Amino acid sequence: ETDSKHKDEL
Amino acid sequence: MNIFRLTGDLSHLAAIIILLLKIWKTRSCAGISGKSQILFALVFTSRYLDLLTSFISLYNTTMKVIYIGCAYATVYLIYAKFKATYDGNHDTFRVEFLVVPVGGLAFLVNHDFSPLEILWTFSIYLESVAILPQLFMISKTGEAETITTHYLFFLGLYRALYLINWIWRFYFEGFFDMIAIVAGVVQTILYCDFFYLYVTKGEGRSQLSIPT
Repeated sequence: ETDSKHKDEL
Repeated sequence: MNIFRLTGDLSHLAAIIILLLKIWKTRSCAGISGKSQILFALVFTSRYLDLLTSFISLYNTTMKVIYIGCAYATVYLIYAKFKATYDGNHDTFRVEFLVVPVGGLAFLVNHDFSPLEILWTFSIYLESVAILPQLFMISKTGEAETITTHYLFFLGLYRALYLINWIWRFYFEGFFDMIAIVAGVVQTILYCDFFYLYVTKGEGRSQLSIPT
């Protein structure tokens, strides 16, 4: 799933 | 975390520190677009609200706090402490023409219609165009101090490195975020003209002169 992890980026 | 994202973050941090030190040391913000700095402060504020809701890593939290702190410190130096040196006559880009369309787009194109996600999407779209007032100001004055060009170089480089990071993550993790990638491509393209001038005219000139 794309947006489960994108919040680990600044 | 991969080397491209790490060097990207460090390049971004370098840009932010270079600008803050330039203004602080020279006690002047001549040639700096206060409008772009306000947009960057808005980008960090709307993107890093998750500081209050989730903890990802010490690195993540530390960098977010540094970014937000430096962004507001820079805005403070420009509009309060060294206001006398602010070149308002050349910093005339109509930022409402950026914020309104970007705000509308964030409502239309996003991953999830939740407040935090909309704000994150807004910050991604806004960041891709936030440098326009600065580039516009340089095109109007026709020149930029060398230190300002280094600031812009590292700022442009950071998102270019993030593009490589996203290629890396897609290939090795199957992760990709189309919104961040498209906005990142737009953002990096906006710097291409500047990169060309920075590389071709960077050496040997005290001032970067952009043909108006």
